Amino acid sequence: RLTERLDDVFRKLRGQGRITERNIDESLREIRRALLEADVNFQVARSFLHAVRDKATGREVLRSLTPGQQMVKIVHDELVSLLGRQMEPVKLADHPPTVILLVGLQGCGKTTFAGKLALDFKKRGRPPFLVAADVYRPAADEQLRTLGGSIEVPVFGLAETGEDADPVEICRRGVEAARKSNRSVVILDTAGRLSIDDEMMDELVEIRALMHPHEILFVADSMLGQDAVETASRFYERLAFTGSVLTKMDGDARGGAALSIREVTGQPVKFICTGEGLEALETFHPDRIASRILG
Amino acid sequence: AISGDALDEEAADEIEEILIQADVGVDAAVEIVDRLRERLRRAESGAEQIFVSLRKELCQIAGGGVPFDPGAELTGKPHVVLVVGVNGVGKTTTIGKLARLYRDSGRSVLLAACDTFRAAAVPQLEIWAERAGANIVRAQQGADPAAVAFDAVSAALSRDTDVVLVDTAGRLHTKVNLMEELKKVRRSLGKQCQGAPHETLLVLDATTGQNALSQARQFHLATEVTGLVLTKLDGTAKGGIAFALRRELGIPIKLIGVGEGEDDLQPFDGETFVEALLE
Ligand SMILES: Nc1nc2c(ncn2[C@@H]2O[C@H](COP(=O)(O)OP(=O)(O)OP(=O)(O)O)[C@@H](O)[C@H]2O)c(=O)[nH]1
Ligand SMILES: Nc1nc2c(ncn2[C@@H]2O[C@H](COP(=O)(O)OP(=O)(O)OP(=O)(O)O)[C@@H](O)[C@H]2O)c(=O)[nH]1
Ligand SMILES: [Mg+2]
Ligand SMILES: [Mg+2]
Repeated sequence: RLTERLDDVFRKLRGQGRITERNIDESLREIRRALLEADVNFQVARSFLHAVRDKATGREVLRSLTPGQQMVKIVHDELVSLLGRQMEPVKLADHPPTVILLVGLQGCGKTTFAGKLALDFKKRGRPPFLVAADVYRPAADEQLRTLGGSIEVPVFGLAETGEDADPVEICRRGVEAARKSNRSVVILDTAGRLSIDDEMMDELVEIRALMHPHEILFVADSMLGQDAVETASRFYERLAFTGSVLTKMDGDARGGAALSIREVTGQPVKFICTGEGLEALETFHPDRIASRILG
Repeated sequence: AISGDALDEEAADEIEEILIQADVGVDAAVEIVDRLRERLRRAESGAEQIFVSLRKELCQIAGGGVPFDPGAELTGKPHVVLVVGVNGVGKTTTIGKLARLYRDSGRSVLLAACDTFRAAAVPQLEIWAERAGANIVRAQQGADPAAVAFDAVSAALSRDTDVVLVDTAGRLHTKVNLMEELKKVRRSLGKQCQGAPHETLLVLDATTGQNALSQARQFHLATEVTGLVLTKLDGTAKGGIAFALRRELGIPIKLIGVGEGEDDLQPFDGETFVEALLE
């Protein structure tokens, strides 16, 4: 555990009332290791540690804590402030429906999250509407319809538009249908795609340009490694997403990608998914995520 | 800068950075740099480029397996392949591609739809079966996956099928009850065909970071994994976690996924993999 490892570091430099330069460097190495093991991006960890170093140097060690614990507290507080405060996740549009576009790599949990988000809005008395804009993955449409059916939320897709519609048209007509039936929120589920697949990224750019989503959520697997920075920054460059979602947090991935995504795009984590069921949705708590990253 | 043949502090740090950013992980990266230092010290020519040595070192770790060959002699009749892994990594898609590989080498293939849980999991596999010209055995939603596994092998035996590919539901390795379910599926295969499963492939997403170690350990404990499949290598992720896995568990990488189409599955080649990682 990080606290224990840092305690060991400081035990070797016992008797110090203040954290000095030398014992900071030693402890920073341990913290760096912990961050990298937690999948925080290398460059992000580096700049983060600079900030921690500044905060730690010359700081009085509180009487009630061991230096190790004090260091962890500094790191923890810095992580929390970087991850951003807890916030109202989705601001509703002045004129309904609020349009939410879901994007991300293959297999991260977008379709499942679409169902979760729909259930959440339904419970809040905001009638949701799901749009199945993934025409590529085998049985993607059926998957979303099954999820929608399980929570009695309407799903709009190829069955309604006809088989030749492309994702842009499905989104356009889906939002139109949502508006006509007075739905409060419309969630656009899209196909997973690589950030370097220009054609597929262009498709999202087009959907964004036409539908003016109020919210674009970048859905990311919590087990994402160093590539979080590359992928998130590319998605952000093309789409300027407004928030991210961390999925599969019911596993034991430390979730360092959350920090990387936040650092590199400036956008907050808005939701955490904690299971395969549609009920398994939480809003983001920076202190919990910080503790998890530090292990 | 990295050039020449002596590994100074700066070069060592630079290499460590490259490796860590490729998801090799801190421990494995440090060990690789140490071994690289040793390799350079012992190099006869003396003037071997650092990068050449690094490439050799990585190839030595990653390689050594027998390249996957769908036309090669099969162990069982039917030859049963169990496919496992956490949620969303590409198991079902990999099975579709594998079916295509076996079909192209003249084998008959049957798919076992043992993901009886997730929405539209079976319809998804059915489309892949159709694409590859494979048969499929399925049951109703919520059926016992072990029963479907048993039925699939029975069907393969009665139809004299060459290969059975068993698709299972994604599951997090931390969920004890789901890992128990997987063990039950595995036992069920063995009941109907001695020696089955002849191959157990753990599918890993190349974008995964250090959690891949935890995944591999748990799946290996539960089902004795015989090979790894690393998917989504057509993206920007390097899949460096492969080195830590090889180093720790010794399980060979057999196949890599490089796209979403039928033909996007390749036998793993250490040299190509290392090349891509270092570029
Ligand atoms: N354990 C767990 N599994 C999840 C979670 N969210 C999604 N999943 C599972 O992850 C897998 C992939 O989910 P999908 O919703 O199909 O992912 P996707 O991003 O829509 O995939 P593509 O459309 O192919 O890009 C499924 O097995 C889901 O049940 C989560 O929070 N926890
Ligand atoms: N780019 C790319 N995408 C892939 C690759 N392999 C699978 N995918 C995509 O990843 C997503 C998930 O694939 P699935 O086959 O459904 O994954 P799974 O492991 O069966 O998922 P669950 O059954 O829900 O656990 C789909 O969108 C696939 O098209 C690959 O090698 N490259
Ligand atoms: Mg989907
Ligand atoms: Mg599947």
